[in-house]
Amino acid sequence: GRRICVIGLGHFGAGLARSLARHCEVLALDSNMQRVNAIADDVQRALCLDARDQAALASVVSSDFDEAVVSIGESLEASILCTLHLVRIGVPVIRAKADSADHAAILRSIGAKHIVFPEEEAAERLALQMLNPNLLDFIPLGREYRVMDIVAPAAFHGRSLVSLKIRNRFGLFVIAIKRQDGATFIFLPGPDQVIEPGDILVMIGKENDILRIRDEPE
Amino acid sequence: GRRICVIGLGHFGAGLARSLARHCEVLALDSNMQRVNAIADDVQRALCLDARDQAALASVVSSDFDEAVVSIGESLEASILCTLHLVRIGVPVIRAKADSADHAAILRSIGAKHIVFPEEEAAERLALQMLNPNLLDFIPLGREYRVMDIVAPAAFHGRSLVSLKIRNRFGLFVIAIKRQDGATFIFLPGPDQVIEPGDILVMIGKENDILRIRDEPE
Ligand SMILES: Nc1ncnc2c1ncn2[C@@H]1O[C@H](COP(=O)(O)OP(=O)(O)OP(=O)(O)O)[C@@H](O)[C@H]1O
Ligand SMILES: Nc1ncnc2c1ncn2[C@@H]1O[C@H](COP(=O)(O)OP(=O)(O)OP(=O)(O)O)[C@@H](O)[C@H]1O
Repeated sequence: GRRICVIGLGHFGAGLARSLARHCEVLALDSNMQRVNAIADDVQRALCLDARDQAALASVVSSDFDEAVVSIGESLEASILCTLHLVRIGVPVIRAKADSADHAAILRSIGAKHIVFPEEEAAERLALQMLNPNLLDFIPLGREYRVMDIVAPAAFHGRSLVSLKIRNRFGLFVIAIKRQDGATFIFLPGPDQVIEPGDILVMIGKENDILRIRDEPE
Repeated sequence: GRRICVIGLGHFGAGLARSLARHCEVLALDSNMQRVNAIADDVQRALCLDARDQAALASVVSSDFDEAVVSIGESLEASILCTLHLVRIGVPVIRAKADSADHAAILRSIGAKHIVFPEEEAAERLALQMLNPNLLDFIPLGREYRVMDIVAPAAFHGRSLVSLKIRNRFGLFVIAIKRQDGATFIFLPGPDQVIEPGDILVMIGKENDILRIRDEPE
């Protein structure tokens, strides 16, 4: 499991911390005690501190962390300072939520590797769903079932679907395969279908099971 | 193209209005003139008005609209009133952004058909991507493929899935079976699964093929 720090527990940060905490070790930070308390039972560790204070931050976050996510909204200063501190502390991957293109440019220039625009991304997805009610991602199968595209792991290359026993071993189903050429699309591949390098498998199953495929040894 | 009204032009509402405007006729509304001006070039129509004012709203929105989206954030009162007005005006599908479970419950009880939690949804997706770098973002199978629930035709009762040869005869796949008791849910039913009267089959395939099953003779 990886160690991730989430700073700023608004709707986005709190939601992220909770989702990640199911599979990783999460440290959740916020300067608002109520928000820290509200999440304390759902993450591995939750602390109240001001992320603008580098000493305070450095006392709980180190370069041993795998990633940090800065999801401080309203205060541009706090969002930027916090990101800078994390870069200095040496956290290898930093993601930051941005409020505008300019905000994003500043965050990138000081070292945030990935910028997130949560509301805009959610808006784009809802637009897709509204424009195409057939969209598979929104199957009413229930929350724990997902449709996901996954790059075929190396362990699957050259193997037929039936030999991989995906349904028996993972409780999953490959609804389609998209090939690297971008044009080949195989719907409901048969059991003898051989998986090739670069294949994208469109899978249905429970989130945990789909993630287990990722951890398939080489 | 459909006619959609988006009320509340924060990050989510503005993003949604712009995405939809590429394919539909969008009316964008906000009580803040600056936000209306900022979006005016990107949507078909943008107006400044207070959504709590039913007369003002009714002068620009009617039951001829296909959908409305209420994406007013901070003001619970405005979000709830606006939703109520839209219900009275007779817009057939209303989606509303909610701030909390309680807010969502209120919106649903007054007639919002779909509730959106944009930041939480974006957080869940980012969590998935962080946990599985193999994961490509959801890509639809394409418009002609559908997921549909159909009531098992009488010709299927008492038959096992493998004996029905659904994949070979119809090019379809049964991803799940929902039983009449409302509680039994069988994901990825096996080939020996016997279909019972009242079963609902969750099928994936081309729309025409799924409809052929419905027309299966008794
Ligand atoms: N200096 C700081 N140190 C730590 N946390 C901070 C600091 N400044 C703000 N925060 C926290 O960041 C969190 C998110 O900020 P805010 O709620 O303003 O953002 P938001 O963009 O509205 O969030 P969301 O859209 O995710 O709900 C808040 O819980 C706030 O307490
Ligand atoms: N009575 C009202 N009539 C019309 N628009 C309104 C009304 N009240 C608020 N709004 C608008 O709703 C928009 C969204 O509200 P606000 O910015 O508070 O939400 P938010 O949740 O922070 O948005 P986002 O997260 O999408 O950025 C604002 O542009 C605001 O001007």
